[in-house]
Amino acid sequence: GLAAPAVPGAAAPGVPLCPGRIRHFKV
Amino acid sequence: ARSHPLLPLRDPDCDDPDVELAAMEITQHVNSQLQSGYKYRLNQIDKVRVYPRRPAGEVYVMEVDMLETTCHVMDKTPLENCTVRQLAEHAVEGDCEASVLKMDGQYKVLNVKCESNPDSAEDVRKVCPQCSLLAPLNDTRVVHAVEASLAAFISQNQSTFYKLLEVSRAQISPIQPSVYVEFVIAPTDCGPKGADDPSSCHPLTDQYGFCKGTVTKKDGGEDVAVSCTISVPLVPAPQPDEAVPTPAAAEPDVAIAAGPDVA
Repeated sequence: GLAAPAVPGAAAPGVPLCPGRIRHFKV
Repeated sequence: ARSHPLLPLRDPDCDDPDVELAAMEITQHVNSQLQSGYKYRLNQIDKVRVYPRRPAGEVYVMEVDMLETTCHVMDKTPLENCTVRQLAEHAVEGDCEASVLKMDGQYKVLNVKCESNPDSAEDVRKVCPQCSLLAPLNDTRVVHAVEASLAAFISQNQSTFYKLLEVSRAQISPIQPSVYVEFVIAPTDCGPKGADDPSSCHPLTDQYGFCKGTVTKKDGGEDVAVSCTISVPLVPAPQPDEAVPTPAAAEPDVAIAAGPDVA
C-alpha cells in the first residue's frame, strides 16, 4: 500500500519539456 | 470583421525532432543574413508553440539561444565544424525569436529577431580570473593593435597589397599590457606596393585573410605577433579532356605567420 516515491525532475504527463537540452554550455 | 486570434495547436517538447529541424532552419537563416562577425551555433531551444496556418501548414513560434563560434561569416567552413567560443574567450550569446512555417515537410523562416550579448565580466571572472575581456572595437588600444598587426603581416608578405575589411573581435588582458585582435583582410588587384590611391585597389572576389594579432607592451616598445589564414577560392575540377594537369579541386587554406618579434 506504499505510494511510489516522487522522481526528482520527472515531468508530469502532458507537460511540455522546455527549455530543451543545452548543446554547449549556458551563458 | 474582427478576426479571432488563432489558438495554438499544441506546445511540443523543445527537443521534439520537428522543433529541432525548425531551430536548425532558424540557425541557418540567421547565419545567412550576417554580413560581419562570426557564425552562430544553436545552443538551446527555450520556448516553442505551434499555431495553425491558413490555408495550410503550421507556424512554429520559437525562442532559441545561440553561441558565437570561431568561424567568420565569410569563412566557408561548414557550421558543424565551427567550435563555439568558450567562456574563457568571453563567450557571446545570441537570443532569437522566430516564426517558422512548416508546410509539405519543408521549413521556412518567416521572421526572426535576434539580440547578441557578451557574457558578463563577472561570469568570465568566475571561471577565469586572468582571462582577457572583450573590448570595444573603436578602443584606441584595439585600433593600434590592428594597425601594428596588419603592418607586421604586410612586411612579411609583400607579394600582394592587402586591404583591411573588418575588425571582428578584440580582447584586452587585465594583467599584462597586451591586446588581442581578430580582423579580416583581403588581397587586392593592386601590386605589392599598392597604388598611389589605395581606394582604387579592389579586393579580389571571394578571397579573405582571417587574422589574429597580439600586441604586448615591453620595455618601452612592443612585441607584435600575427598570423593569417588566407582562404583560397575553389578551383574548378579538371575536365576529362584536359591535357594539362591542374591542381586539386579544393586547395587547403594557407596559414601565414609573422612574429613573434617582428616589430
